[in-house]
Amino acid sequence: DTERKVSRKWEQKQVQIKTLEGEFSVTMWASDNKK
Amino acid sequence: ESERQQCISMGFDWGAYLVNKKSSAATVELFQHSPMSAHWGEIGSGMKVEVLNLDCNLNTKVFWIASVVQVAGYKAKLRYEGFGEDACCDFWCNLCTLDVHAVGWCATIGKPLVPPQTIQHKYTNWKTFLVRRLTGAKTLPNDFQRRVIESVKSQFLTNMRLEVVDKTKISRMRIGIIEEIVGGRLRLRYEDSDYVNDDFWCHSQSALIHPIGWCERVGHKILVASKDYKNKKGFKNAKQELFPAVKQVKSCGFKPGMKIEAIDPLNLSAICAATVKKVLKNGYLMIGIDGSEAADGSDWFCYHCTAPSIFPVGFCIENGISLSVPNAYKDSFTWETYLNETSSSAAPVELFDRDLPDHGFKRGMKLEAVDLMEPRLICVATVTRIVGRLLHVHFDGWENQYDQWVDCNSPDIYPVGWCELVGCELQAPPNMLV
Repeated sequence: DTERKVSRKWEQKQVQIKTLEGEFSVTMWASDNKK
Repeated sequence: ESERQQCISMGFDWGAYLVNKKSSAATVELFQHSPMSAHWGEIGSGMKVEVLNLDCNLNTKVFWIASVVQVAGYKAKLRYEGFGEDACCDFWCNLCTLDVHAVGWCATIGKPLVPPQTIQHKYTNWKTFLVRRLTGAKTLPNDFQRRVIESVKSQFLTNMRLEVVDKTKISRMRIGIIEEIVGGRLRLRYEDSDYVNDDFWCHSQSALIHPIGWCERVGHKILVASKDYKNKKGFKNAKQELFPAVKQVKSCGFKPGMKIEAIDPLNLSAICAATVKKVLKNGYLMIGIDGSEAADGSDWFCYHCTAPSIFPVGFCIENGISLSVPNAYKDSFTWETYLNETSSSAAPVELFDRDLPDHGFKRGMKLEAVDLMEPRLICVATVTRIVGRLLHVHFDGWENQYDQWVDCNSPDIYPVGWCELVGCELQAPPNMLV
C-alpha cells in the first residue's frame, strides 16, 4: 500500500545538472504536479 | 504598546530560537488556511534543493545543492552537499523564498552550480559525487514557487466592501473597505470613519467579517451605515462565496436567557459564565459575558451557535479550566447556585457543536499567532495547553495575562516562517532584544 501511495504522489524525473565541469543528468523523485 | 513597538523585529532568527529553546514548530499541514498547507507533506528531511551559495566570494549570485536536515514550519535547516556529517555550516532558510529551487533549476537558466569554497577542493570529481548523492533522492516539484505564489493569493481585492465588527463597540457592525491584503489578512478601513488610520486587521476567513447585507439577513440590528449602504460608487462588494461557509442551521435551539460558557471576546485568556441575549437568524447568537455587561448591551458579541468559542455549562470544571464569573460569586461559585439565583437554565449540551478534529497540535509547539487584542501584531508564540480542539497560546516573553484561547482551525495562528513568507513583521519576544 505504501509503495502504491508513493508511486501515486511522486514521479521519477530526469534532472539536468550543470556544474563548472559540464552537464549531466540524474534521476530524482518530485511530487506529481498534476495531483 | 510602546514596549511592544520596541520589540518589532524583522530579523528574528527562528532557527536559533528553536534550537535554544529545544522546541519544535507546529508543521505547516496543521494550519489549513496557510499557504502550501496541502502540499507540505511532501517536504521532509533528506530532500535536495538548489539554494544560494553563501560560502563563496564571487560577485554574482551562485547556487549549490543542499540537503534538508530539519523542517520547522516554512523554515528548514539546510546542509550544503559535500559537508557529509559535518554540521558546522548548517543554516536555516525559508523554503518558500525566491532563493530556493528544485534541483535542476540552475541548469534550466544555464547557471553552473558552484560548490562552497570551504569544501571546493574536497572532491576532484564533483560529478561522480553529485550523481551518487542525487540519484533516487527527492526534490521539490518544478512549479514549487508558482504554487507558493498561488497559495498566498487572496480572492479578496482592495477596495472591496464588507460588514465587519466595530472594534470600539463589539455589539455593532460597520462597513469596512479593504485597504491592504497581506498573506490573506485584510486591513479594513471603517467606511464611516473620519480618521485616516481607523483600521482593523483580520484574516479573510475570520468570523468577524461578512458580506454586505449579512446584518439584514440574520437580523443583526446594529449596523452603522447609511440607508443606501448596499452599494457605493467606485467600490465592489465582496461576494458571499469569498467568505467561509458556516454550518447551516434551521433552528439552533438556543433561547434568550440560557446560560453558557464562552471565551470573552475582550479578554481571550478567559472563559466566562455567559448568557444568550438574543437569537438571530441562521444560527447566530448575541452573547453577553455575565458580570461585565454594559447596561446598553454594547459589549454583547455575535457568535454562531456552532462556534468553537462557546461551551455548555460545566465545560471549564470538566476540563480543569478556571471559569471567570461575576465578582459577587468569585469565592463561592457553583453553576447550580448561580442558575438558581439568576432563575435561569443552562443551554442543553446537545445544542453545542462538539466536533473534535484530529488537529495534530501538541503542547510546546511554537508558532506565529495574532494578538487578537491588537490584531495588527503577529507574535512568536507557544501552544501551552490543549483542551479538545482549543489551544491555549502563550506569547513568548510576555506575561500569562496576554495568553489566548484559540480554536485549532483559527485563521489567526500560523506556522513558523509565515511572517517572512508573506512579508510582514514578526514581533520577537521582548527578552530577545539586543
